[in-house]
Amino acid sequence: SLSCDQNSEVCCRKDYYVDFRDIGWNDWIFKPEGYQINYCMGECPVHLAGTPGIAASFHTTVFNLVKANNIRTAGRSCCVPTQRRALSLLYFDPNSNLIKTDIPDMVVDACGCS
Amino acid sequence: VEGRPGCPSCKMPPLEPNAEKAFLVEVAKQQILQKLNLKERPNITHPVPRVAVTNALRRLHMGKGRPDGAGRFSSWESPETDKQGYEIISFAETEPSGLLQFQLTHPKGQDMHVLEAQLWLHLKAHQNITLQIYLAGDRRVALGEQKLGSKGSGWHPFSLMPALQSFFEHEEKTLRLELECQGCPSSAAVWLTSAGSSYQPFLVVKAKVQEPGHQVTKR
Repeated sequence: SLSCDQNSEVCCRKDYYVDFRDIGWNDWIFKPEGYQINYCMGECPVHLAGTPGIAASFHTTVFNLVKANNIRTAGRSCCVPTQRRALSLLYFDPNSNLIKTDIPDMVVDACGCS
Repeated sequence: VEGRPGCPSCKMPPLEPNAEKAFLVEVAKQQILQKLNLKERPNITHPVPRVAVTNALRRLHMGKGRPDGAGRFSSWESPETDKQGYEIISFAETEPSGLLQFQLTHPKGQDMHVLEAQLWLHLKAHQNITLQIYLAGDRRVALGEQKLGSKGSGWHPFSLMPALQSFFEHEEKTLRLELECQGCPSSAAVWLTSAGSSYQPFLVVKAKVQEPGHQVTKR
């Protein structure tokens, strides 16, 4: 997956990190110290449609059928997350109990056209 | 901002860097609160001493008494289900009578199925003793007992399941445990390291979210 830079127009992953200390959340969130809130942005031109995202998504068979039968596709593919991982949080609840949980699909690791 | 290309996908005009930062911080806050079923960030009115937290995490990390011996505060992607799981450490408030009181919180709107509940106590050096744990109340309920050989001071885990399962099925918040020790000097203060220090007793509950109406079937 491409990481976005100043000039990229193509589908890429834009990295952004929110430090809990900066937003005053470090008193109730014990670990981690911040949240990597990446997101996907960019164009998915036709020649890129399906790269690399489709390979990782469940549309593969449909897309292959479309290609095999020369069906003209209307519309374009979109730049979406193709790989995500959980965010493990250790935080205090209002009763000062320490709670550990894994929130699935919270961190975007890769983007692609799908 | 004039002159800078807008968002290639949605054609939204570019944001001022500060505006983008504020926007993303707000999105991050909303996402985390929503996934934790919280309307707003908790206000911590009685912070737990950091040393007690570190002690408890170190205890769990060393895996003493963990049934699976994994020895870590494990991450919870349980293979059978991708249901979100919780591991809760609740620190005891010790009443003058020696009762241990825990303030437990039920995640709103979610049925929890408790898999494990362990009470951790730091005991002083002792000879052969038998420790009994009760659910306090008008009619106290025996939760279990454990014989301990003579040993130096240290942490001991006591499993409270399945006896405690019924407590978790009611949305009660306050859990009060009564301890009795056969073979110990009479007052708990003599054999239980005092709660005010970094050896605060704590309760570890391992639970997972259960579909509403989901029946737990015995295999």
